[in-house]
Amino acid sequence: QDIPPYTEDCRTGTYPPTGPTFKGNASWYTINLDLPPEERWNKVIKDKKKEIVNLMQVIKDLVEAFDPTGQVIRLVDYKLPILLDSLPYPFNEEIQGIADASGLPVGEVIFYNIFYELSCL
Amino acid sequence: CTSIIAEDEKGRMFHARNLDFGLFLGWDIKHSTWIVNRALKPLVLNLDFQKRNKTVFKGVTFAGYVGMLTGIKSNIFTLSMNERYSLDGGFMGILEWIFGVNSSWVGFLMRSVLENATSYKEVKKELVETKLIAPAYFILGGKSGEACVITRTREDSMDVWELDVKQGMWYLLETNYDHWNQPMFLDDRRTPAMKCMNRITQKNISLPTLYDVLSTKPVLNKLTTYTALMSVDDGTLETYLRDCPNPCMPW
Repeated sequence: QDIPPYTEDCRTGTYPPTGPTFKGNASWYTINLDLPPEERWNKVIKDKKKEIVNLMQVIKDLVEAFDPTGQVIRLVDYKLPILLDSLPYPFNEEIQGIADASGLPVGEVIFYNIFYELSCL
Repeated sequence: CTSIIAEDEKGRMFHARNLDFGLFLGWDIKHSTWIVNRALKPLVLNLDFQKRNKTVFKGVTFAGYVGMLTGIKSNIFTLSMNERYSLDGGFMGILEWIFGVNSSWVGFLMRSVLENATSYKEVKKELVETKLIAPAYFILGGKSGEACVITRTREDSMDVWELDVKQGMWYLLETNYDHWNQPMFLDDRRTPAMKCMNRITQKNISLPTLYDVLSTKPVLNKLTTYTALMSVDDGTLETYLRDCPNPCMPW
């Protein structure tokens, strides 16, 4: 095929998923909405802390490639937390709980949670 | 992203989506993939939100992200969101929000409707009318005959594209372009996906055949993080992590 996008014939019989395009099932967790918001995600964060910290490091590395002075990261770590109380309930308290459980700065967890809106830039 | 809602000849509703994310966020030469996309995959979770030990809704998200981009409220509705590119995008919305304009964050709004809404009509009204911080496409399905794609600016709804089975429109398919415009020629996932849907026909549509469509390159591409399959009638939610070995489009 000479011009993009690379297009293949319609696939058939791919379900149940197997093979090289399938990387596994997403795992299931229960979120108990009767718990206080800051406690709801504790189990998830306990299990996925390493992966979340890795993602934030990947994003920080990318940001630092464009901003070697580290000003953007400092802005995220020290200025974004001011916005936490302005975020709607219960999301603000859940974000605080995630920051507490993961050990990540609250600004970085806010950044992660508004990344869709930021990525529209 | 690619989201599809389809109704079969028995009136069963199916909703499936590929979530594509991470464009231009670093290229990993060794693994031939986007860096952020690769780091996101281990964070994909299915969540069962419960009150008093009963399921309120189910959704797919990334660990640490409290909003929802894909979700199902059993017997009532299914919902997914696709990114909409616009010059008047999320950055302007965030600035306005900081200065006191009352707008909603897309992922938070989706979780709120999944948690609180009790009917398809109620969700539709909320997604059409609520001011947003960033533009988006909402893909909403209900029971037989109920499905639409809502094209949103930050301020209001530009268009509500409805399913119309009687007129032969038995599915709605949304990627990341307004449905009344042609997609960018370098990013045309709509044409191959529609070709596959039309080949499957309404008679044979099901979650497995939708998975086939979403597994066909370039509908499946280097940005595809997961494929979610939902059926409102029985509350099914299945999520599969994806990979796209070469040859494969980077978006």
